[in-house]
Amino acid sequence: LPTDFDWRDHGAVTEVKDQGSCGSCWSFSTAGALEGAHYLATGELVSLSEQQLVDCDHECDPQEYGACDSGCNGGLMTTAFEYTLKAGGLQREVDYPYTGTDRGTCKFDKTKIAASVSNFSVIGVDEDQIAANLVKHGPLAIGINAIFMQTYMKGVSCPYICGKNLDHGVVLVGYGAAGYAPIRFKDKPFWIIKNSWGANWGEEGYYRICRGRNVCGVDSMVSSVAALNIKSQ
Amino acid sequence: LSAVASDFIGEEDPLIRQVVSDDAADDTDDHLLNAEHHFTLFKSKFGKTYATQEEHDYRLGVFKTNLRRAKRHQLLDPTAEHGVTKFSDLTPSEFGQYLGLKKLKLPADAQKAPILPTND
Repeated sequence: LPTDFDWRDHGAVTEVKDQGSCGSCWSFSTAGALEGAHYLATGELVSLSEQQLVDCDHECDPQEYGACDSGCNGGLMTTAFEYTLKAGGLQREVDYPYTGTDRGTCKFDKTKIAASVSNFSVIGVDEDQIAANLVKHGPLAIGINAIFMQTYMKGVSCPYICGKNLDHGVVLVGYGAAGYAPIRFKDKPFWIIKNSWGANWGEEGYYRICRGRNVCGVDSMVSSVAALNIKSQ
Repeated sequence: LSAVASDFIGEEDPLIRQVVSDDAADDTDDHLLNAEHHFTLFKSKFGKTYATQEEHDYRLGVFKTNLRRAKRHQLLDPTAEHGVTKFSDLTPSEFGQYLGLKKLKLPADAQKAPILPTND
């Protein structure tokens, strides 16, 4: 495993987006992972439509009655991958732009599919395996407890105390061996996370959190997706 | 830490109360001016406007609470920098609208990723 790795350096990550005041983080996490997988499969980086997931994906978790993806009221990345597999894929962002509400009807156009899922997997709470899947399969969809993110500005976040109940979905795009933390004069190996709160939050839209002990539950909901090698129509 | 951690169960954290001294009033004023000053900067930086004076005053109150929250987060998370962000005028439940992850009971049919080699 390389000591540092960042998919942004390899052109597999689109620009930071902004979900607005809509609980649709799950769709940004899903689209972000599929954008990376599509890039690995085809060499083309395409910004994919979260709004299609918000409007059209009402896939349910077979284990939990009533736990269905529901637009601005939340969802799950694994069920969103399941929806995308069944629907045939996601359209481009430009063809199905984000509105930040879930009051619209589904306007999915099968003839405009830009990226398709071939399969997806869940990765266990093992940081080496997470890093290996990241390097091998591209950016990963992950859950996290966002309590410290409301006030986060920059640096490597490593709270002494942070719940592991997950309430936010983001994209893991890389990791670093050590980020200098001036306050504590300590190097902290960290994960690099792409968030969906716009580029005027955090480190130009990104969040760094320390690795090593499943801080804020960051290692406990990780999934990877593989894309079919289809060029966007 | 326990004092600070109690913030996470919604109590007013029982931080050791500052010894009241004759310049205590000045401290309070400083803090108030400071909060007002930060709020002014916050509004211009993030383009925030409020429809009524009541809404403005309410948001200023929420903002002050979030300043204290940022201070506590800084205590608990010293290797990052915490402070005023675009969410500093939101209550925790309003902030929840920017999240959206449902609870996960791992679907039995979810394929487990094969173990990958991690040396060499």
